[in-house]
Amino acid sequence: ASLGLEPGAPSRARARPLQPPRPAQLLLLLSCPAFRSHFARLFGADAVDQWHFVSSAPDDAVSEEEEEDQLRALGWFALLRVQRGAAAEERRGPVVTVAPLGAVVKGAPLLACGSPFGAFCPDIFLNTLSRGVLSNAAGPLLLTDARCLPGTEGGGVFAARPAGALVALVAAPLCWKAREWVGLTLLCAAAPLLQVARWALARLHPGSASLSVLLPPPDVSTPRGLPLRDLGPPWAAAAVLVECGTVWGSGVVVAPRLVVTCRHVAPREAARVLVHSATPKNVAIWGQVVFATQETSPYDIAVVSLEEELNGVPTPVPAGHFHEGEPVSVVGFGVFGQACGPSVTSGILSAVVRVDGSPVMLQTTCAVHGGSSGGPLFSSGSGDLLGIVASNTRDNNTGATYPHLNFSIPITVLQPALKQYSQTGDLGGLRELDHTTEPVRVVWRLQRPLSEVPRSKL
Amino acid sequence: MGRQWGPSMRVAEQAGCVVSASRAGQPDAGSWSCSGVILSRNPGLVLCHGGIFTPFLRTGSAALTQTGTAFLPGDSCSDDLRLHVQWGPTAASPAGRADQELPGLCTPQC
Repeated sequence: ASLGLEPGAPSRARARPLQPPRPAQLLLLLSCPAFRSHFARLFGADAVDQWHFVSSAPDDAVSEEEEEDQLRALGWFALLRVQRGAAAEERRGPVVTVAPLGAVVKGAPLLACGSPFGAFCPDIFLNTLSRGVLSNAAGPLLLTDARCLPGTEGGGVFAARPAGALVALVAAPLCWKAREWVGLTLLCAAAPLLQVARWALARLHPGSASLSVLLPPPDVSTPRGLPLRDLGPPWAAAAVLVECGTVWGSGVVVAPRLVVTCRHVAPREAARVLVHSATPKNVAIWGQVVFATQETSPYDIAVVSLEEELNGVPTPVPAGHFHEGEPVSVVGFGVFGQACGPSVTSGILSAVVRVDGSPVMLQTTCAVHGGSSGGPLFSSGSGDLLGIVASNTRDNNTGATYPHLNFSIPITVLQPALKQYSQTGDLGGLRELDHTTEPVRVVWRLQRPLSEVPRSKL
Repeated sequence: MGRQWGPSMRVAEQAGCVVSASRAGQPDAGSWSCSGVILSRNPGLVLCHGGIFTPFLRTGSAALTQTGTAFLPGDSCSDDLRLHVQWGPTAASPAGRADQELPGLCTPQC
C-alpha cells in the first residue's frame, strides 16, 4: 500500500481541483474466464520462461505470499456503485461506449488512461495518458506497448477508432520475462468483462436488474467477432517465425520463396529450417539456409530459400530512404513465439547511423524482445520495409536489458544483394556482406577507436 | 497528441477515476488503491481492478482461483471495507469551472 514516495512541497498545492472522494459500495468482483485460460496457457507454470507481474523490479523485496496474491487477483476486476452526489452530477448519463471484442485490430493505436501510484497525489497523477498500439491478442487477453505504471491497474484503454470506445482495462502494467522488463502492458478486454457483470448482476440482484441494463452495451456500429489473427496492417503479414533446430526467431518474407532472418537464428548454411506464417493462414514450410554471414561480419544476416511459395503473404516494399523521427513498427515473434502470433510494437526511428553517408544501422524506440531478431522494421506510415531487427541492448555491467533501444540492419544494405540473388541465384552480392569496412564494424561493435573514447568526468 | 486523439482523450479523462480501499476505523492499517473507469454517472457505476480487494476477502485470495468462478458477490469482502472513488473535474461541474479560473500549475522538484 505504501509507495515510499514523498510528495515534495510544491505538489501539496493542488495542481487541479478534483471532486471530493465519494463513498462507494462493492457490487461484485468479476473475471473473464477466457482471459484466465489464455493467461494460464501463455504465462502459466508450463511456460518456459518465468513471468512476473509484480509492480516492482524482480530484485525488489516482495514476499512470495504477496506475489502469489497479486497473481491470483491479476485477472479480477470490481464493479462499484458510487453514492449519490450533487444533482448536477447525477444528471450525466453513460460515460463510455464499449468496443466489441475483436473490433480493434493488432497494430491499431490505443490510448491508456490511468493514475500512476493509484491514490497517491491524484491532483498530479490522476488520468495520466499513454499512447501505444494493440501489440498482440489472445481472445480477451490483450497486450499494448503503451507504457503504464504501478497504480494504473484498472485504468481504461481507449481506441482512436471507434473514437473513445473503451477497449480494455489494465490488468498488469508491468511484465517481466526471465527477469527482463518486457515493456508491454497486459490488458483484459472490456466487452467480455461487462458481459459477465450483466449476467452476475441479474443473478445476484434480481430485484435490481435495471443496474445491468445500465451498463454500457457494446458499440454495434463496429464489426464484432472477427478473428484477430487475420487482421492488422497488411505489411505485418510479411513477418514469419523461423525455427532452426532448438533455436527460433523471426524473419521477413522478401520474395515468395525467400526469407531474411538473423545469422544467430539460422547460423549454418545448408541447414534446414521451418518457416511458420501466421497470416493469412497458419502454414509451415521447410526451407534451407542458402547464405549466412560469417561470425566476423557485423551484419547478422541469413537468407532462407523456401521449398514452396508462401501464398497470400504480401512482399514488402523496401525503403530507399530513412527519416529520423518517423513513426515505425517492429513485427516479431518475441515474447510468445508461436503461442500467440507476432507482436506489433510501435515507436519512432530514433537514429540513423551512417558511414560515408550510407546508413549502416537503424535505432528505434519500439519495444524489442528476445525472439524478435530477424523480424521486420516497417515505416508505420508507408508500410515500407526499413530494416531487419538484429538486437536490443543489454548493459553487461548491470545485466539490465533495454527493450526500447534496439538496432536494425538497414534494408538498403541488403536490397541490391537480395535482388541479385532473387533474379540470378548469384550469392556474390550477399558474400560482400562478409567484407565490410572497419568503420562499419566499429559501429556495430558499439565501440569507437580507443583514441576517441570519451572520458567520464564523474 | 494528434488530432485523431481529441475525442478519445476527452472520453478517457471524463471516465478515469481512482479507487481507494481501507478498513473502517483503522487508518493506520493503510489503504489500497488503483485506477478505474466510470461506466455511468447515473447511477454511478465504476469498474476498477480487483487486486485492491484481496486483503479484504473473507476466505483469502484462494477464493479467486476456484475453477469456473467468474464472479464473487460484494459480501465476499469483510464488512469493514470502505471504498472511495475520486475523479477529476467534469465539464459541467463547478470544480471544472474553477479549474479554468485558477491556474493551479506547480513544478515539483525532480
